Amino acid sequence: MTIIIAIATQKGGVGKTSSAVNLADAFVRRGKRTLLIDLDPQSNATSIISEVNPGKLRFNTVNLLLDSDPTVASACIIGSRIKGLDMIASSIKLARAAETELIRRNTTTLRKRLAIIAADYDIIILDSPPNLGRLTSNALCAATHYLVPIKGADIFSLDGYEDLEATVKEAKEDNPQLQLLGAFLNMYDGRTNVAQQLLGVAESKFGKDLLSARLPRSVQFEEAAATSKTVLEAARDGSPAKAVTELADEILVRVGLT
Amino acid sequence: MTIIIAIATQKGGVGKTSSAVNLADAFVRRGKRTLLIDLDPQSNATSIISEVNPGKLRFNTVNLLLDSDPTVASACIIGSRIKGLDMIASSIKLARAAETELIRRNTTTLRKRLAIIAADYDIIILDSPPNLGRLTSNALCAATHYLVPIKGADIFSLDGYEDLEATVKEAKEDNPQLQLLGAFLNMYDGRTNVAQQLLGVAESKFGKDLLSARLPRSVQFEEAAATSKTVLEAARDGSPAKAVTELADEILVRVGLT
Ligand SMILES: Nc1ncnc2c1ncn2[C@@H]1O[C@H](COP(=O)(O)OP(=O)(O)OP(=O)(O)O)[C@@H](O)[C@H]1O
Ligand SMILES: Nc1ncnc2c1ncn2[C@@H]1O[C@H](COP(=O)(O)OP(=O)(O)OP(=O)(O)O)[C@@H](O)[C@H]1O
Ligand SMILES: [Mg+2]
Ligand SMILES: [Mg+2]
Repeated sequence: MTIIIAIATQKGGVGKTSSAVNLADAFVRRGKRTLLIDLDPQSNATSIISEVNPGKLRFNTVNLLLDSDPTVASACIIGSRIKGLDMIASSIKLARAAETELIRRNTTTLRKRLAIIAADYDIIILDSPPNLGRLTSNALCAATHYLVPIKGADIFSLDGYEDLEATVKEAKEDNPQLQLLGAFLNMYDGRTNVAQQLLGVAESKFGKDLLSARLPRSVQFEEAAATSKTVLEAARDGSPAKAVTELADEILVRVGLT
Repeated sequence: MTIIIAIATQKGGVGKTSSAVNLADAFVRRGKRTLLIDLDPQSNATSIISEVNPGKLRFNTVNLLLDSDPTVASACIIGSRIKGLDMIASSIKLARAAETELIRRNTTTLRKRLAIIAADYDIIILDSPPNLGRLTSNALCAATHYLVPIKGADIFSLDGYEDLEATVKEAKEDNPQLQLLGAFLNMYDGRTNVAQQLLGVAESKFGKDLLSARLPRSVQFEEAAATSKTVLEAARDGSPAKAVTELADEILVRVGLT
């Protein structure tokens, strides 16, 4: 069975995209056939891993979600810059489409479209936008698991979890198998009081659903993104790359794909 | 004339909310009658400055935007924790309302509603969500100026500026007086290469529209938010508070309110 992971939270800037691309690279290096789908109109994931200028692509997530031909999913898949990692690119046009077209459709659209292509992959990662609108609902309806990044010292990234849970509950009506893969701490700097306090709150809120692997705050993440690379490509032996690999391995164990 | 500042960018986590509440406090300390309106369903600004539990409020931004009685705006205004700073609270219900109701209305709804209360204030600050949907369009149609936070080392916070400009252009059809107050660097740490590169790109992209005041990356911002305070309340003499005051003063000069 293909594992489909929606990386979701409405809190902005907590590392949804950076964990999506970095984990995708780590899964490929563990020999998993991986597809990354960028469901955020900002298209940040697309700009990091796309080989071609996204503007020149004939198909993207707008087609995936709105074309009348349900088999369009396979046409949307392209190879990324990373050997062994496929992708479906996003576009800013997805924002308007989500507001006008997608709102009239069932949130199970993506789920139905992915069913056609899922068998070719071990893991599909869905990067979602910072809101709980139609795109995130579609992602949660299509996913087998959802993964929640918590920003190490950002109290608001914890605050919004109840609202995410409400959206998850709605998605479970169409997708009862959806389960929490877990939450993990990103940009974690254990030296500050506020991060230690937040860790305590996260441990009591998530319990065993808090992954033990954490990603440290490191400028290597920002540098990698600025040069359109993953941290595994930019600095293979650095501590950020090691932390990403540890997180990926813990996820593989939790979803039963070791 | 009342200055209405929309703090807007679709990029998540760059400091829209933290600059909204910190600048609001700085403007009050400069003797300006200030109102902060939280247009983000996440309600982060509300949780920092609200005196009462927002769940107990009878009126919030949902009423402001959707009640049939246009004079509801005055009923939505409450005092915040900060003496001299008024606010209109948000609620997660705003998300669903924006997707269903607001989508059918003209983006000039907020503009019309604010016209009734604006005269009581020197400055109104609009905190917006991390997207370019209806709530941000309403904010841009109501504003006299828009302010764009750029995260010091986050290449994506610069990337998305063209998309924001497209939304601004649409807003200008209803609000021709809307002007760019400027962009400013937040979480800036000049010691890293990626931040210095980003500064260079921002200078060439914005020119004189890049404010010279910058907010440093400092855990005091995260600590203040975690204790529901502004940095001016939490550490009045710290360098973050001084930087916020400098930014506020530069803004007051740019909008002609010294
Ligand atoms: N562990 C980390 N240490 C330092 N910087 C990080 C880390 N993880 C992510 N970042 C940086 O933080 C910024 C925000 O991350 P990212 O864009 O992945 O968040 P996001 O949740 O996808 O944002 P959005 O809500 O806008 O989609 C980026 O510049 C990214 O490079
Ligand atoms: N200069 C700074 N230094 C360190 N941390 C900061 C700074 N400015 C903001 N932060 C922290 O970064 C996090 C994100 O900031 P904030 O929530 O204000 O961003 P936002 O753009 O409003 O996010 P969203 O897109 O979700 O609305 C918060 O935890 C905040 O405390
Ligand atoms: Mg993202
Ligand atoms: Mg905010």
